[in-house]
Amino acid sequence: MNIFRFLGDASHFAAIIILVLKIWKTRSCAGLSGRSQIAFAIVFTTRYVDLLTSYVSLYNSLAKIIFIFSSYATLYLIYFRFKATYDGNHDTFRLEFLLVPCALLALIVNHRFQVVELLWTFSIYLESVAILPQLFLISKTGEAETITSHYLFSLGSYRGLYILNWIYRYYVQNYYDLIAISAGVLQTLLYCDFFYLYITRVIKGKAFALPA
Amino acid sequence: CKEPQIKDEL
Repeated sequence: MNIFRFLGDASHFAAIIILVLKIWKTRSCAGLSGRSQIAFAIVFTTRYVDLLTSYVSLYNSLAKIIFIFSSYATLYLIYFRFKATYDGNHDTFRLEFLLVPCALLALIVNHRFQVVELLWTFSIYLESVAILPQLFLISKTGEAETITSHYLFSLGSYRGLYILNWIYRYYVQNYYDLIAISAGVLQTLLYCDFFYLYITRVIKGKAFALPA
Repeated sequence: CKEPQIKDEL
């Protein structure tokens, strides 16, 4: 565990806490894409089936359990507990446009044609684009609550920090995984536009709104 | 593709 990965994981945990806090404190999931959250639940479920087959560390197992549990808890909050506040009319991105290509790509580009490995590969590809329904929702409404923008900033930073971790591991441990790296770079690139607006608006105390 | 390594990342 190097400093970049630690900060990346911390950022990921922070994102999840901010998300749950936003829903709980405002008693509302307005502005959140349930479809992105469904995608994240699928990502964690398919990636962490290895909880049953391989043990890395207590930290690793606990983190996996927390990610899986929190993703389903978030779905419960959006689709059941605070369903009345869910912005379903604007959350219209078709998830199958992400699921199908990611599944096909995982079947074609993978390290080994084996169930657990294919599920891991699929989850890596899906995670890289899972935020698209959320960004699509914001582009439709043209705005995001400040706390939602903090959530997105944390979530976007996490994979960006993982890229630094991969660079570090390449040089120090001669370890690299091209599938994780290319998907991670794409994932981070998708946030760039958001990062720009976050830094130029939210940090300066303004509301997050798309330029007219 | 190269052999998969142990997946120690999240």
